[in-house]
Amino acid sequence: FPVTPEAEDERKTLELVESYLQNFYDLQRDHQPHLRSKGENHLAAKLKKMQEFFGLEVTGKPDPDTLEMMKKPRCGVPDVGNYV
Amino acid sequence: FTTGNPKWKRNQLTYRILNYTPKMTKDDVDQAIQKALSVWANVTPLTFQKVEDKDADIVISFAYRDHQDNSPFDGPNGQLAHAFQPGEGIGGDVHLDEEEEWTKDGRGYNLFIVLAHELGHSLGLSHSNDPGALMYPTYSYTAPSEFLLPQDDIDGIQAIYGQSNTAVQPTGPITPRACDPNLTFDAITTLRGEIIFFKGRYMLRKHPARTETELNFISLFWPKLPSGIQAAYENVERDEVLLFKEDKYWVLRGYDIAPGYPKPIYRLGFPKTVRRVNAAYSDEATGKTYFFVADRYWRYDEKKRSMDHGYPRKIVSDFGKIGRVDAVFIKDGYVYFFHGTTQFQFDPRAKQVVGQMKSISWFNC
Repeated sequence: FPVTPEAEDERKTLELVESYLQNFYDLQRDHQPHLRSKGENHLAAKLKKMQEFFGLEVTGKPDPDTLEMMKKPRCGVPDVGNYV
Repeated sequence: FTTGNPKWKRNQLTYRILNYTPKMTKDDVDQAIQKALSVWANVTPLTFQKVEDKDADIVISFAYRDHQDNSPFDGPNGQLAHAFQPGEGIGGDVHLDEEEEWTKDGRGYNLFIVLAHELGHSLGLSHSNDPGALMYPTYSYTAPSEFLLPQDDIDGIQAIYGQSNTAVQPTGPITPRACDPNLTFDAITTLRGEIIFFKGRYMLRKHPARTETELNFISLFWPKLPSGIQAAYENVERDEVLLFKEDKYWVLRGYDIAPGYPKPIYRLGFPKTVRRVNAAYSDEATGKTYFFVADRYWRYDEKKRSMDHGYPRKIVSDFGKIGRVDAVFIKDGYVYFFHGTTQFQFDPRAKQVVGQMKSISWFNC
């Protein structure tokens, strides 16, 4: 079946969130599918860290304010961890 | 600070410009780099010497997509640049994404601002979560001529390299925090139902329907407006906001600065002896606008578009002991005067002060 627009949007949002957290909040890239549920907790934990850093409401969910912040042009150096 | 506290072992550092972007003249790039280096040199004992054709501590280059440092760029916007903490080889180097629209002004991305940020990393700083800091991760434009290194960044870099050798230690702007009880304002106005509080290069935006207060750079909304707005008022009928600084004023029509501004305040009928306006508000009910200058005030008729006769008058004669007015706005029929951290609620019908609050009473602290 063609992907519904909502599902497509959701997939893009998840991609944006994962890539942002991988780039700037040290979210590991290689999640095993069977650890899906663990992966989601892991992602929510990193998302909370990002929301905390930017003084956003710490929801662990990609709410509009969080997505807006993720879309802002920025420096490529991570906000946490080393960059060597 | 960066994990492990990396720093350069000596204060005399070298830098090299590996290549240039075709989007700016070579001179403009050189100037942006020199100005960005001086931002840090001015507040520390660090010195930066340019070298050509040999290795340097800090190598500045424009790079495209995957440029062999395991951190590929992502095309226009998104990631603008990155830099590496102090160390051998790639350590200290700055890479700028060639696909960005690099400029020397407010269009695209200002090379000076981005470089100054990245050089902070080259010297050992990481990101700050102070939204007004240079080392805040997201890009925000400040006119290079108006740029002052924020205190947060000065504190950070001096903790690594110590203070500058100058007799007078430089200080920088501190980011206003809505619930700081010592917060004072430069100017305040309503704008289409919201209240805008001006402070330095910032504006605090309060929407009656939202609990939190939004802090932004003035330049985020109006790049042509200077920082340090001194007075502002909304003419609701004309859907305009007038903003004042020194002897000039700008008009905001809707959300855009009207063309042809700034204009001299003398067009409104001020005598040449007036050099600046401290505060202003416009009463929609009467069509009268009040301008406060030192201990006096003028009244302006918005319909006749000229000053009323018999002015200026002493503030104390008609508004009571509210002292010098830093900022003022009118809302729901009451006038709110700000003097330092004190706010007076004035009833124009009863012609008297009916309440006194803290300056930050609007921020749900």
